[in-house]
Amino acid sequence: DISDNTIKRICSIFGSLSAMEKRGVEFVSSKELAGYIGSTEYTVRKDISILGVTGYTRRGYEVSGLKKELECKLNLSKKKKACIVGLGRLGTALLDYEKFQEDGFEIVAGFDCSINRIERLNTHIEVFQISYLKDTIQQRSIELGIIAVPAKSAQEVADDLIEAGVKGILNFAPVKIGVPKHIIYLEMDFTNALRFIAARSSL
Amino acid sequence: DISDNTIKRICSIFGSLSAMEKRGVEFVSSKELAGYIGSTEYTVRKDISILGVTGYTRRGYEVSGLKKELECKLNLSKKKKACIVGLGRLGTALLDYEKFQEDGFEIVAGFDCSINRIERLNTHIEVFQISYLKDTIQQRSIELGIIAVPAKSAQEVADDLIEAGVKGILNFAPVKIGVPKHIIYLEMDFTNALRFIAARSSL
Ligand SMILES: NC(=O)c1ccc[n+]([C@@H]2O[C@H](COP(=O)([O-])OP(=O)(O)OC[C@H]3O[C@@H](n4cnc5c(N)ncnc54)[C@H](O)[C@@H]3O)[C@@H](O)[C@H]2O)c1
Ligand SMILES: NC(=O)c1ccc[n+]([C@@H]2O[C@H](COP(=O)([O-])OP(=O)(O)OC[C@H]3O[C@@H](n4cnc5c(N)ncnc54)[C@H](O)[C@@H]3O)[C@@H](O)[C@H]2O)c1
Repeated sequence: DISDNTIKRICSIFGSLSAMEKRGVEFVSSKELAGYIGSTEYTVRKDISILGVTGYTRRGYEVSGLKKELECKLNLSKKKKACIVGLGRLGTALLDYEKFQEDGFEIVAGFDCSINRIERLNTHIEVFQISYLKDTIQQRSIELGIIAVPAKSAQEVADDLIEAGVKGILNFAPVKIGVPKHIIYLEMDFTNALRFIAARSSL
Repeated sequence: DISDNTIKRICSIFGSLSAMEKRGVEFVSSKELAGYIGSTEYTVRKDISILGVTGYTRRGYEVSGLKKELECKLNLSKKKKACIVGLGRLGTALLDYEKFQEDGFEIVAGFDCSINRIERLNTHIEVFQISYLKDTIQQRSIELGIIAVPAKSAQEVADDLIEAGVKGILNFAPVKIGVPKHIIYLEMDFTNALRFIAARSSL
């Protein structure tokens, strides 16, 4: 079994390779890759070999080839379906966020508990009242639920998403929620980003 | 000089210590800390000692003590001033985001290029037309600029923030912007979070 931390590092390697490919870089050494993602040369080679990927030449890894292999092993090229619960300011900003599509996810539905909010929204993505959550998730095989409701409703929304059958949850509400072990759960808060800026400006 | 990657790791250690303190944990080993943040035992000890912090006992690091020392060395306890440029859906959601205050930042101003948008906003934070950016940043000693404008305006806004004298920029627009070396720059996009969820669900 591959650990979460190993997967996060491999995703960062994939991110660096995509950026290099856009810049036209052909080869990259494990030392350079380690520098980009904040890891060590030894760990980069170990992480890549865990996925059964080989191909290190005298000039290093071949950027496009390695990127394609990682994309396939991580199953990043298959588009997955996602939905957003909570269509307030943040939720509607996320509905329009064009980068989702580039990263392998497709927003196929939005939900809110306020009928007034749903009727006033002008968006190309279909929006529903929260009572249609379970049926819509099952009918459209939605794998990822994105939580953009106030903190006090986040746990209840998470429970409903899990019961409806999602595989993963991305939580934007500033509150810790409990999920069963089989659910992939990430909090989207920029605490670490703010701390880094504060720390960097004083060291 | 301490590298960006080292600072990011130390900020993650600080984050883990705060969470442990809330749970009432008294001691933690470097091995446990390494597991929480995805690092190695050796690197955790090295990173902490770089800041000149000692105090490893037979039972491990003392959680509250180490947290306080890191908070002081990273200068996280002093509140820094921030502003948001772009008061659309995302920008107004950020104006109200109560977690900013907890993480050592205080939003003291918002800016937008649309007068209509500024007049309609009902918020406790003072909002200005974009032409007042430089004067307000200098008068209020604002150190961090947060970009929440459409991608096509992000570079121009970044240039204005830098000219006005900010130390750091947190960019939410999905576009790469160029900044001089002395500016601390971070992009806030959840590509890595989405990739991790996609990869974890298939491995
Ligand atoms: N992590 C970040 O980057 C970030 C940034 C800004 C805001 N936030 C957080 O995102 C959340 C949303 O913020 P916002 O500014 O959009 O708030 P908002 O009040 O504008 O929107 C919340 C929406 O959720 C709906 N809602 C409430 N309870 C619901 C439920 N049980 N089921 C379905 N819909 C429900 C409301 O009708 C409303 O439309 C908050 O928790 C906020 O703290 C996170
Ligand atoms: N990283 C993320 O998590 C995330 C999520 C959603 C949206 N976004 C991005 O955030 C940005 C804002 O999204 P939104 O949905 O709030 O858009 P929006 O259209 O609702 O708001 C944009 C605001 O910026 C203002 N503006 C435009 N040009 C400006 C300039 N030169 N100076 C000052 N103000 C200016 C507009 O008047 C408007 O009020 C977009 O770039 C979007 O792609 C990021």
